[in-house]
Amino acid sequence: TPVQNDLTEFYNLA
Amino acid sequence: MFEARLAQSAILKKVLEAVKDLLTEATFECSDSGIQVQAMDNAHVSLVSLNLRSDGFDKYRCDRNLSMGMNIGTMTKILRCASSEDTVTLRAVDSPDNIIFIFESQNKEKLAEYEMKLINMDLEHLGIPETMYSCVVKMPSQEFARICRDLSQFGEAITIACSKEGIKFSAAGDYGNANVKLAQTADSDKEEEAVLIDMQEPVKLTFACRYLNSFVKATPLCAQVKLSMSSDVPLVCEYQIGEIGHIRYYLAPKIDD
Repeated sequence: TPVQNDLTEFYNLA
Repeated sequence: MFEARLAQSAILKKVLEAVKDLLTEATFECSDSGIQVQAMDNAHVSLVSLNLRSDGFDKYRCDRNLSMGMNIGTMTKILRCASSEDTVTLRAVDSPDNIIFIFESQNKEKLAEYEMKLINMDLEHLGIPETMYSCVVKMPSQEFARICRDLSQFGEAITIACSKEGIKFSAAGDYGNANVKLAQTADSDKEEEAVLIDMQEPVKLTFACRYLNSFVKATPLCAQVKLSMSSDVPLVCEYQIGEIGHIRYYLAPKIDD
C-alpha cells in the first residue's frame, strides 16, 4: 500500500 | 491602520468555506500588495495558499505590514452572519489585538460590527519553488468535485493518471473499483466546460480522498479548476477567485514504499 508523505519532505520549512 | 473593503461579502464567505475543513487557525499577512495566507493542515499533508490582491478590493489601505493570527472557526462563524450582498470591511489598527468585521446592507440601513480576538502564532512558511509541471489540466470544477465525491465511495485514495489522450481518475477498495476518464474537449466554445491538457510527460499519482474532498469546497469560487502534476511531487489544485486572486492547495502524494 502506498504511504502518505508529509509536505515537508518536498518543501523546506522556513 | 489596515482597512480592506469588498462590495459583496460573498467572496469572503466562499473563501472561508473553502479553507475551514483544513485549517483551524492561520496567519493573514497583510501588506500594500494585498492579503496572503499560507498554512498547512495539522498533519502537514496539505497546504493552503491564498492570495487576495489589494487592487481587487473596493478599498484597500495597509500603512504597515501586519501578521494577524486568526481562528478560522470563529472567522467562519462571523462571515456566516453577513448576507452575501452585504459590503464587508476588515479593519485593524497598526499593532492589533483584534480585527473588526463590518457588514453593511445594500440599502445601508443595517450595520453590524463583529470584533474578533487575534491569536499569537508561530509563522511556519514552506519555501515552494517555481516548478514546471509535467501535466497541467484545466477542467470544470463541478466535474472534479463530482468525481472526487463519487470515487471516494470506493476507496481512501484516488489515482490520477494523465496522458495526451485524457485524464483518468481511479479508486479501488474492498467493495470494488471505479474509474472515470475525461477526454480533452475537441472544441472549447464554452470555456467553462472545457477540459484542457497541457502534457510534457505522462504522470500517475495517488492522493488521499479526504484532502481532495476538502479542496473541492472551493468549487463555488470558480467554474474551472487547474491541476498541476509531476511525478513524485505534490499536486497543486488551483481556483481563481474572480479578479481578486486565487486559492491554491498543495497535496503530498502517496508513494509506494
